[in-house]
Amino acid sequence: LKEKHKILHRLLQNSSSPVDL
Amino acid sequence: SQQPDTKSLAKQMHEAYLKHFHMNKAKARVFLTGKTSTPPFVIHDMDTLQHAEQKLITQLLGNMASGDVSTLREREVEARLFLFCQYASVATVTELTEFAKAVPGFAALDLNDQVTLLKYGVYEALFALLASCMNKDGLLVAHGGGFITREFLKSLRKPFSDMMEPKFQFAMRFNALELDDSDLALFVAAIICCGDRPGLSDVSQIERIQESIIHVLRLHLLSNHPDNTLLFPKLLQKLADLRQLVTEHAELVQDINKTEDASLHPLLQEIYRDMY
Repeated sequence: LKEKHKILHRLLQNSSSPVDL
Repeated sequence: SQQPDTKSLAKQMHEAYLKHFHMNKAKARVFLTGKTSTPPFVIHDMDTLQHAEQKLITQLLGNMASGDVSTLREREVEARLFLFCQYASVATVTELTEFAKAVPGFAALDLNDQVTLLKYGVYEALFALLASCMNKDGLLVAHGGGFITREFLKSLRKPFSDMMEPKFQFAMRFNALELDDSDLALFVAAIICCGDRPGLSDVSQIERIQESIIHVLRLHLLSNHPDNTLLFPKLLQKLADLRQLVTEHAELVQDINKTEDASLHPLLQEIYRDMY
């Protein structure tokens, strides 16, 4: 699941990290 | 862990909702009812869309890579609008993620379960929130700077013309319930904390969170809408409508992705992949 959802994982783990648009 | 009482959970969710979503129903209604000093720019045909793109591009695409902006100008109008929708969706998914973390118990869940809840919940929540920005004639965009008419969206070529009309139809039924932002905050929390998403590991823990939110939602609706005792069951029915709306939306997006020259944002690819 982690491999397939890297951005969702990142968003969940790091509140200050914006999505890399 | 200590179970927060009804009023404090409702208040906590309402505050998190106002903190994390840049647009809310109260703000949107000010724009939609013409009570602002600068009314939204109305996009109703190709000319007004082009004009709006000049005017609103920084607001619409503030976070967009500059390379994307330059290639965007050469693309057809449907592809450009599809891209705008995607960027708005990505921004809302980001907001929803922060909101989810504020739901008591969510952040303590297994990380894979958090991912699953977001994967299946964000589009249902997004379409529930989108209704706040809609009236029967159109949709508020770009933080209230623009208003795209429903007729213009319907006039696009297929399959893009099929994208928004089902959302308007849902929004009209949903808006008839006259929820306010405090109700919507709990409703969105209930959408996200849903124990029957595929592949969850700790179903019982998620069901406990869900039950507590649903319980508070029922009591909150009774006190906030004392004249409408059927509001709670009507709202639960909307959960099923939203699931159907997302299923059809995911099919349409995957169809567009296959048949059109329209790339999908990596975050949205993650969400749609193996969804239903």
